[in-house]
Amino acid sequence: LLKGKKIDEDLLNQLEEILISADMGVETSLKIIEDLKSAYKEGKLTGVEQVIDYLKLELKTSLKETKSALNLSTTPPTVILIAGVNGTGKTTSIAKLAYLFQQEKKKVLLAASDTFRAAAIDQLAVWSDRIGVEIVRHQPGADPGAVAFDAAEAALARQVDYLIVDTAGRLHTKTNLMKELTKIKNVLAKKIPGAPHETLLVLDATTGQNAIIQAKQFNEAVPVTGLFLAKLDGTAKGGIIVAIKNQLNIPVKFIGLGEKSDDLEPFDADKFVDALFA
Amino acid sequence: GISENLQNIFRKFSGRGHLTEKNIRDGMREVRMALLQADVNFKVVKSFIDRVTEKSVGQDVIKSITPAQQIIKIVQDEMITLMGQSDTGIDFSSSGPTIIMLIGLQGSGKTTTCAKLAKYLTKKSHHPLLVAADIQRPAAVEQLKILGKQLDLPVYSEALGPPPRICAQSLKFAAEKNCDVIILDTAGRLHIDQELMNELKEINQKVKPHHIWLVADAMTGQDAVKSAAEFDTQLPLNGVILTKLDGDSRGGAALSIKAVTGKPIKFAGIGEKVTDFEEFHPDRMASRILG
Ligand SMILES: Nc1nc2c(ncn2[C@@H]2O[C@H](COP(=O)(O)OP(=O)(O)OP(=O)(O)O)[C@@H](O)[C@H]2O)c(=O)[nH]1
Ligand SMILES: Nc1nc2c(ncn2[C@@H]2O[C@H](COP(=O)(O)OP(=O)(O)OP(=O)(O)O)[C@@H](O)[C@H]2O)c(=O)[nH]1
Ligand SMILES: [Mg+2]
Ligand SMILES: [Mg+2]
Repeated sequence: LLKGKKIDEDLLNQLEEILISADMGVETSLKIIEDLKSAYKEGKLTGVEQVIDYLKLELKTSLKETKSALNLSTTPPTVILIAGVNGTGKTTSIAKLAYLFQQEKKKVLLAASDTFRAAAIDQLAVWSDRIGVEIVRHQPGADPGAVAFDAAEAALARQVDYLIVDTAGRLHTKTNLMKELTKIKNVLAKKIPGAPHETLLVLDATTGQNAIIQAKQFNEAVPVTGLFLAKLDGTAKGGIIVAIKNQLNIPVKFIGLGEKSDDLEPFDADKFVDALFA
Repeated sequence: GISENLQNIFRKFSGRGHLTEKNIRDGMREVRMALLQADVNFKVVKSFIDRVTEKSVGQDVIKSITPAQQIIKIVQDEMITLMGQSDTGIDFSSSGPTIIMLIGLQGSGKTTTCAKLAKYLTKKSHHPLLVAADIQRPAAVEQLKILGKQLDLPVYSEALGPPPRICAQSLKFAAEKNCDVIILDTAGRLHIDQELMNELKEINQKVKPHHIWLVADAMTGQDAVKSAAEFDTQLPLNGVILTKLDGDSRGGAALSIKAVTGKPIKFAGIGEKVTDFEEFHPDRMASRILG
């Protein structure tokens, strides 16, 4: 990409296009390009080859500032609340986490707290059956908080290592639904001290700038401790997580790379940044 | 929003004669930012800005409005031209049932949209059949069956598939049930999964749908162009449905998808209920994107 080029306005425009096409957004891309210009003026960059390496290093360093390991409870169960807007991959991501923990020989319990969408409970039940983990479910239309309560009780009684709570997709613009999410979190917190230990916002890697607003609003309803970036096996780069890190300091904990239960990877900043420029 | 930003840029404008090249360049930089922030694809933005710049050069400043308003008018007009005329009509088959196939990326809202489209069609005195051709996603068939039951509409499904066979078999079932429209719900898939793209081609060959519509999420970012272009290249796409417009995403994907496929956005999903479905308004979308 950069062979035989010099560090000029043309190159910077090309780089800005790479950043923008990765969904980093105008503000973040501009800032990165400005940092690049300063570094050049300070003599830190003499050759074009150094530019990409410098960019990558800056991004990698920034993304590594936050911890991407899962928050674990000191005493089981570790409670993980899963949230996000409609269709991002929450239910499937829960299956992947359950599978991961299962592989680690941990005991997992799932809570089917999406009592609203057609066949949502059935969908999670198919996964729990396939993976071989238990599930707490009520009737469709039941109170999601009640499901969460029962699941928390069961998690304690059955002494599970992980309780993962599925919630209905919801747009952050719907105040009543965001209030419902807060209520689910409060139910878990009341029943299990320190719960939820991890609240993962599942983002669709194809989502654009709206992901920042999603992160902001969900973070106000329930403190978001991490992102699960799903559908990164597509052509979208998911660069929006850089903007989210800059503005909200929320780390990515996992990435989704497909539709099967083992299509999950813990977030690796180096791999992610290298893929941005691939 | 863009109006205030442009007003600020032109605050010191003298208010006479032509819009100078500098006026236009300053204004267009602001418009470019607004469109990128709205998730319009950067290549679409580039060619769009080139066109509106060309249209703006040398234009006489209309005495009664500010240069900011003039630039906005030029941009809005171009966006409305790009978004195209409203095209919400459905061509129904003159012999046999009209077959509509919904395709798209995972989670874009296809299954829900099938139900919405069915409801919309019954209001127009049609008798749709829903076909559960997604046998891959856990409980996808069940999802469509539940929606069908809520609407008191028939749903065709088979336990085993494969999807092209299910779609072919649904024609017989539609005849039995006197259905005049068949809506095929397909599994979400990546445009780069050639095996699954071939499955869509096979359905198309076997069943020859009259309409193939891409169901796309309004919050999609820069990638909208890549996926839409690929679906459009591999299949005879003739329409688009944009979902989740009840959110606060600016929806630049609408412009990107229209620009790269040329196909009309016919309907909008504006919520999770089966009635949250309306005909798409290109002009309303243009002002939403501009912000
Ligand atoms: N390619 C790909 N598809 C995914 C990934 N994660 C989820 N999906 C698919 O995305 C679609 C939606 O996934 P769900 O798990 O139902 O999403 P959700 O967020 O629970 O949806 P709602 O509950 O309706 O809001 C399904 O077809 C999944 O198979 C991923 O990492 N890659
Ligand atoms: N707010 C809102 N939600 C929508 C809209 N359309 C669909 N949804 C929701 O988006 C989620 C995904 O919808 P589905 O119909 O399952 O999507 P899909 O494309 O069939 O998913 P796959 O089959 O897995 O590819 C569900 O939670 C729907 O209720 C819409 O217009 N607005
Ligand atoms: Mg779900
Ligand atoms: Mg579906």
